[in-house]
Amino acid sequence: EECIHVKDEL
Amino acid sequence: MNIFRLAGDMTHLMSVLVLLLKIHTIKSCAGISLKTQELYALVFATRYLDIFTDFISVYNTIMKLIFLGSSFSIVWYMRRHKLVRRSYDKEQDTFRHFFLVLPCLLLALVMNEKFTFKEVMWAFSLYLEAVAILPQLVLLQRTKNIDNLTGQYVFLLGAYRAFYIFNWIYRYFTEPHYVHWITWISGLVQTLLYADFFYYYFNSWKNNVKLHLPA
Repeated sequence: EECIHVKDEL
Repeated sequence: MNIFRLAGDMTHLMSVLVLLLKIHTIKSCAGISLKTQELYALVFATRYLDIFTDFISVYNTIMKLIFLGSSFSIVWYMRRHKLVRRSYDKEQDTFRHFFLVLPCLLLALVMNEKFTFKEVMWAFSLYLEAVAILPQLVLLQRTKNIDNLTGQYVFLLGAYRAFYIFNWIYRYFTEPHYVHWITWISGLVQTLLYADFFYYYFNSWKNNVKLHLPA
């Protein structure tokens, strides 16, 4: 399934 | 976290501190574009919408608060502080940043990872950050003498995104399915916009002459 990437960068 | 990203974040932090130092100590914002500062405040406001909902790490949250706080306080200083606002170059800082915001918003509505408010805002913040420096670069072209702090500020601001490009390359090779075109393309465009500034900045540093950009 389409993975929304975790926004772990600033 | 990798060394490139840490270097990028620290360089970004330093650029903001250099600017705050300039404005807070000598109470001057000569050569600084208020338009760019307002665009950066908008970039952080739209990118850090999840600051209280998605906890990543203490470091992440603290840095977000620093960037939000500093960008809004710089805008406040340049707009409200009676001493600082006097040194603001209103006549020269005429870049209509509305023409940067609108295309970025339209692009974000079309190019995003998912058509949700947060994702569209996140894509918008990346596109906007890529072009946010333009009013500042235009202002530098117009104001002949660029003081050291302003030059250092723009240099650090450009360098941070260059470090991030190395971070993305590193993560691409070390993390499976780490592919984020929106971030990569925006970051690349952003860094390329600084290319000519870097060229003149490096030359002025090498020949030990005052930095000035050709008209």
